[in-house]
Amino acid sequence: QALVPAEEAALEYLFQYGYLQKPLEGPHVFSPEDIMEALRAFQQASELPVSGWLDDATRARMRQPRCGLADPFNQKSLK
Amino acid sequence: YLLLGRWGKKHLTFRILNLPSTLPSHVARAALLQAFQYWSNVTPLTFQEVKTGWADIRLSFHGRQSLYCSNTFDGPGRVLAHADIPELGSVHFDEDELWTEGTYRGVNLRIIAAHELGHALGLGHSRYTKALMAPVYAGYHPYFKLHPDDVAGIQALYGKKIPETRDEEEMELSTVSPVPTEPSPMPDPCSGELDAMMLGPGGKTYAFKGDYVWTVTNSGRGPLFRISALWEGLPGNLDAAVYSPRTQRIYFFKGDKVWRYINFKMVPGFPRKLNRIAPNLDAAFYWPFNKKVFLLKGLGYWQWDELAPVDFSRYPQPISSLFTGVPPQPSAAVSRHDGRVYFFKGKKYWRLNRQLRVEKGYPRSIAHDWMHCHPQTPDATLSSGVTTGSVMKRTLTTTLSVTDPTLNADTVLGLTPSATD
Repeated sequence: QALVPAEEAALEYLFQYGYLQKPLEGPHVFSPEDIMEALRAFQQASELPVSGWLDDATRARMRQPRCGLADPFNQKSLK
Repeated sequence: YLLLGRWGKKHLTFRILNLPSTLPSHVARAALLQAFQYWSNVTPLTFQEVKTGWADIRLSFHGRQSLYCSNTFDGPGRVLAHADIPELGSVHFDEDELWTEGTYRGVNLRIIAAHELGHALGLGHSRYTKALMAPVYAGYHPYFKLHPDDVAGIQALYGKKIPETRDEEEMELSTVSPVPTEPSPMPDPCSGELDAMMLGPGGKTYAFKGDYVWTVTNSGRGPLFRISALWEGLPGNLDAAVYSPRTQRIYFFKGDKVWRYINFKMVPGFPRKLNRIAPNLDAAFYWPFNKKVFLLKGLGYWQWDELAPVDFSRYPQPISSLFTGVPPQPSAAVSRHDGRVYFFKGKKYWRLNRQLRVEKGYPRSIAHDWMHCHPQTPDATLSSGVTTGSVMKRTLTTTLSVTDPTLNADTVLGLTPSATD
């Protein structure tokens, strides 16, 4: 609820493209650790500095035109 | 690369259900067909277009809402397209995007189509940001080609192309050095014989004479430019010129050499020496009905498939066996989108119908019909063969201005998408 619109959009992006997975059971609330983990995966896949924080470069990358299919990237697949 | 699935067969049909409004239909179709070729060039996959009925892969453009697709688009920008994995076959493009070809503006249809076809063939997103299958659009590249990761991925699914053939011309051999030429006098479009005519990218018709080139449209002709100011490294006094919408390539012929360009950029490795066809061609044109390039010399012609091995031992064939009523040794030839072919010789031209037969009423005057030249009057002409002062001044000004290397040839010629004929 405290997210500003830009952060909401980033969260939506991470969710829409497969970096954040909704749990099958329990509340659909992502913990800060989940979000940082997803951001790290996105940054790593995008060849951005990996911080786990929603910085300007990460926001800019998320605004770029792209394919509508989800990405397969998570820490396991990247490894 | 990531693999999402594969088709159980290697010959796939496809159908183009509709096209974007931002591109001429022949340009959009050529872009989509080229997208298939990127994949068929490196695998045993073959693709066949069908115009009706079911197809394995179906390409279409839709907007924010679609009756047939649950994945909506989001207007210009952001999501550009999406596709289903094998063996579903849907490939959808956002019709709200500015789909373009041959320009850095908008979104390149050919590259995005190739990406989506990668999904339709079973590839997921690559983590190499420079790969075609990277999820984010990296922009237009004039010399676009598949990334090694793309090739490795698709070959992991379908194997390598056998036999491995280069996506290069069979008729060319060794690389030769460009030969500098001395400038020739500025020609008068209203007189003299043309060297070459070409229906080029963007649907522009170019006329070549000596060291100069100009465009001709239904409403008039454009200013003259030095050929080398537009196509750097290209000499004047060409034998023939032809643009292939199938591959986006422009071929220029002179003597025993061929130059290949994409738009106004010479492809590295060119010019090359013609090896398997005669030098000093008379004319060349692309025939859209069979997607072949026709090369004319004397009384014979060669039919050349750019993307498949050609048995040139069958050629030359007599021009008269295929073209009825045309003059021998034309100076230029060009075909239009509607399949009509035009032969030029001297001051006259001949129009051929789709059966390659000269139509009634031809030959007609090139100067009148193509160059928009009108009967000379004292006000309009200083002397025979000399254009008016205003026209000459405009021509000289423009010709000088294009020597400025900072000018973009697209802009100078008005080839940006906003320009209309």
